[in-house]
Amino acid sequence: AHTGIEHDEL
Amino acid sequence: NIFRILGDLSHLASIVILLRTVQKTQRVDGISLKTQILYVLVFCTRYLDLLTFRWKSVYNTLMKMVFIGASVRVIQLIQGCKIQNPVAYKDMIFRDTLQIKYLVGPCAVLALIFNYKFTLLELCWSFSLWLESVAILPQLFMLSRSGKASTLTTHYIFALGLYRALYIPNWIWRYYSEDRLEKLSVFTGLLQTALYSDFFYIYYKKVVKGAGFELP
Repeated sequence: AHTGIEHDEL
Repeated sequence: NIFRILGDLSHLASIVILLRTVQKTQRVDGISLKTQILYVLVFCTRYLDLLTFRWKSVYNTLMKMVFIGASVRVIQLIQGCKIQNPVAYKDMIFRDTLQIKYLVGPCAVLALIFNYKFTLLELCWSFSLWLESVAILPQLFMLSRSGKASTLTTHYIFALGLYRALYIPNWIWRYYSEDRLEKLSVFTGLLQTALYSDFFYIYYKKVVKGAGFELP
């Protein structure tokens, strides 16, 4: 399932 | 937080160390071209979100562009050595023997299994995480085969390993302060750091405690 966490790290 | 910034900076430092030294000396001995090609692939697949224009911040966007640009520039410089220093270049290619397909293939499969959403962007993102965790292997393989490494190579690998190691306290920090746990990043990050751990130990013993760098 999609956790809804944005990929904001490099 | 501090760990994340320091991590990003050491990541940047590793690339700058590599870029500047290759540019200045026109030498590629000890550097794995395959690892560098894998990094270009890692950055290009991870930062595809640049194309969607849903940018997170100026810092985030700039760093992504810098990383893609710098990794491509490294390849260009290494290719430049082909003409400038053909003997060293051929020697490098000759010793850079780990086959990329054994890394890219499994990573593609892992990305298909472990991902947050079955979309092109998310699959590429997951693929890039898996690939990054093993991208250093051709370089480490080359090191272990030759047994010797220039200081450039060791400082480069150290800064690169430090970056992933610093991301671990960053994730712990974010887990407590933001209640954020990004399982895929954490797992591949731990895997990547584990691959470096042996190297770190040798680096500490040889470089920090003095003298040259030699693998057993």
